[in-house]
Amino acid sequence: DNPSQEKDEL
Amino acid sequence: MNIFRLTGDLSHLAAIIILLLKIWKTRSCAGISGKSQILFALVFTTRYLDLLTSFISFYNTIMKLIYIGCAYATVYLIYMKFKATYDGNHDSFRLEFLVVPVGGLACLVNHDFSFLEILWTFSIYLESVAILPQLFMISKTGEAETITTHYLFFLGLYRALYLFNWIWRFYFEGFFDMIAIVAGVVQTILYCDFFYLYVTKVLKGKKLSLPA
Repeated sequence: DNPSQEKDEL
Repeated sequence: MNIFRLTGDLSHLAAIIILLLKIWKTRSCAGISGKSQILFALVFTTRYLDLLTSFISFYNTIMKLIYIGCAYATVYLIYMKFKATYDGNHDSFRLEFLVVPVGGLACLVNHDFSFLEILWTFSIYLESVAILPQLFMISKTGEAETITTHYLFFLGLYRALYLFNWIWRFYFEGFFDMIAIVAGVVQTILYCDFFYLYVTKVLKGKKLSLPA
């Protein structure tokens, strides 16, 4: 997985 | 979204609002580090540039806009509107000592060597140390107003709650982001000494003052 695609946190 | 994440966000929001209201109601920013507030404005600006490139949720967008707006409003109050009350002599932490190493680290240790990703990484690292000018200021003056300590408490609580959020997400979603976790741990540790003073002094009705 690529964390850079999942920036749902603030 | 889990309960730790939500309460973490609300705690962060509470901290930001407490600080804004304190400055506005007392018409003074005495005891507040303008430099820490500049760093937080920089943190939000570099992290939330994705507002322009991707939509995640209504909640996400609104909260980001509130955080950015409040950060710049706070900087404006300190450096413009209530400049006369700003205690610049005690706010002597050198910002370049934080911004330059953090910028270098963000270029070296990141998930992806792209513009937005490096700025995001920079914001994560910078946030973890952005409170240092404020803590440095308190250590110089030896005291903090009670309302300022409430601000610091909620700001520290926010990142501590995010740690629980990450534990939750790891177990239930298999999600973890090592950069955010390590920086979040560092950030939370920086507040530990303050948390101790807050519980042993402020919550017992005493003013936070450090031994000479």
